[in-house]
Amino acid sequence: TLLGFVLTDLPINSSALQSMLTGAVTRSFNCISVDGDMSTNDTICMLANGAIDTPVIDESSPDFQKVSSQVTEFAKNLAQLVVRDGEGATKFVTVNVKNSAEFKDARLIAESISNSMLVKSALYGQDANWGRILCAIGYSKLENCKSLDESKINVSFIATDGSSPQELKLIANGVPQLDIDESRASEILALSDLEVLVDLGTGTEECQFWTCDLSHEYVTINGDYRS
Amino acid sequence: SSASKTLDKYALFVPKSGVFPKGYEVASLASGVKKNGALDLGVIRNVNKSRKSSAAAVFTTNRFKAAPVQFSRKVLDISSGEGVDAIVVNSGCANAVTGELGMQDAENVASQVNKYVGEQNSTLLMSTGVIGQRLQMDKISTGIDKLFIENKFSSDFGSWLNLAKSICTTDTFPKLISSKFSLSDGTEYTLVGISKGAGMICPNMA
Repeated sequence: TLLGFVLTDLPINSSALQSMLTGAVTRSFNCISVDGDMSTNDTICMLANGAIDTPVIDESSPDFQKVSSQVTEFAKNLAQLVVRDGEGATKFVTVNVKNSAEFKDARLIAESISNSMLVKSALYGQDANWGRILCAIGYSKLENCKSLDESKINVSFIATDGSSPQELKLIANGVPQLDIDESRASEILALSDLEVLVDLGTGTEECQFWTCDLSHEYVTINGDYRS
Repeated sequence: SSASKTLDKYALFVPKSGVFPKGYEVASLASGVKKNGALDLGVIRNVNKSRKSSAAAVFTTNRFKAAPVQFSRKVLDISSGEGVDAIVVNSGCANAVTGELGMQDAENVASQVNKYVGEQNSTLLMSTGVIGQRLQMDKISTGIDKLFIENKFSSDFGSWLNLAKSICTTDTFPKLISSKFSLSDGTEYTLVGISKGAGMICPNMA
């Protein structure tokens, strides 16, 4: 179960606060996955008590967008901690889908990759299994193919430790790179923080999802949770 | 598995200090619901009275919504998100799929806190843990009395960290972050956030 709350001492009216929280959660807590299961209890709430002496913020206030952005970035940091603590997780994985025609499509594709047990198993095993990533993109529940053009798609692993080359291309313009540098792939996949980059090349929208690998430990933890 | 064990996540991700928003106090204790005697009950209260507080929330879209989810939604509907001054969190029991009795338990927990806070419809609830078991109301109720009567509330770092621990289940570390921000005119304000979760995680809240 995911639970969380954000508290502030700003004065924000309840309508603006709900809008702010909903926007933040759309790009943070609703973009994480450990195991693809949704709880009966997931809740994120936010309180604003107005202890700071400043005018009340509503949707028309000049600072509404600024505070909304700050709350969103803050919520992303808080949400990412949940993924880092994923049951049995050894890796924190950012799935970055960019240049999509539609945000919702970028989100669906990112979610599909993030929830794939086979992708997550491969990441745990440090196997550069681009076929599983492409497979997960292919069955994502898109309404149409506006955002997904097989001839334009690029898929890469991105090194997060500053080492070079930073990007290891797995698929370029729809063509699998069969001569992948396996030793470089192993170096990148050995990192505890990974990034999978999917460039759809069909627009300008992007979505980041955060997930983790799937290890033996996950089953151990969940085999006897109730008893 | 070995890689997992080499990462000391507690040392990496748990802060050693924090900055906290004005006007909040928190308290937590081990009520006895968790079998290992760990912290499992926490309360956040707003003590700022200069203005009415505002509240907002998003909840699971799972069709089987737990009692605290249904209850908190009702509180926000009735209050229009105004004057919510307390949040009660408990771990070890999710109070989910517990039917009418679960709703009564949730209402009783909130009523007890509302009395201490002094306002109706001013308490939100969050529960996490095993599904399909009722709250151990004797332990929860005794715990809430203890927190308020013995005034266990504080705004120091240790109290916030303990609150974060009190909602953990299979989490290996408490999740607490805080930061100061500025408005356009330079006025500083503070955000503090606490979350929990390690498994059954793919939320789609609305």
